[in-house]
Amino acid sequence: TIKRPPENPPPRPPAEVRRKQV
Amino acid sequence: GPIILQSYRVIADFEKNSKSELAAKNGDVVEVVEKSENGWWFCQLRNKRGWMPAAYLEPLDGPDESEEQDPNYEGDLHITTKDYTGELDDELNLKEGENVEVIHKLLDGWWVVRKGSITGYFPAMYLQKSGETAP
Repeated sequence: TIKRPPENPPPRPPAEVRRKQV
Repeated sequence: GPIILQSYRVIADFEKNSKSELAAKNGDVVEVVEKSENGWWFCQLRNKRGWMPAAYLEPLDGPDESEEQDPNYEGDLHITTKDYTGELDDELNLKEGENVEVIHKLLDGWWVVRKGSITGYFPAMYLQKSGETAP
């Protein structure tokens, strides 16, 4: 059985990944 | 027959903040069991299972593989289901019950939404398609 996902939004992409996307 | 699970590489250390999450280190390879639209993916790593943020995972087969939807600049009407105050400059601050237009549904669970003349990221978890009732 699959558990319910966490109740909070997932974290934003890690800072180093965000820089790569720009 | 056997279910073939997709393998993803963890691209940054992730520490769990609740019991249902799965902690992993940069470079670990996890198998994805289920992908939720809200950006949490159910993964297994060795003998452990739990939810991980999609933003921390990249396909093992290479970053070219894209499941991302195209943006919809006309906007897809949604309503916010919870107050949210942005933590980064590019996020929107919205109260529960506001009407917004979703421009781009990103796999990481942070959707690009437009409210009037302002556009920014908002958690998919706190959005519901207009005209639909909560599950």
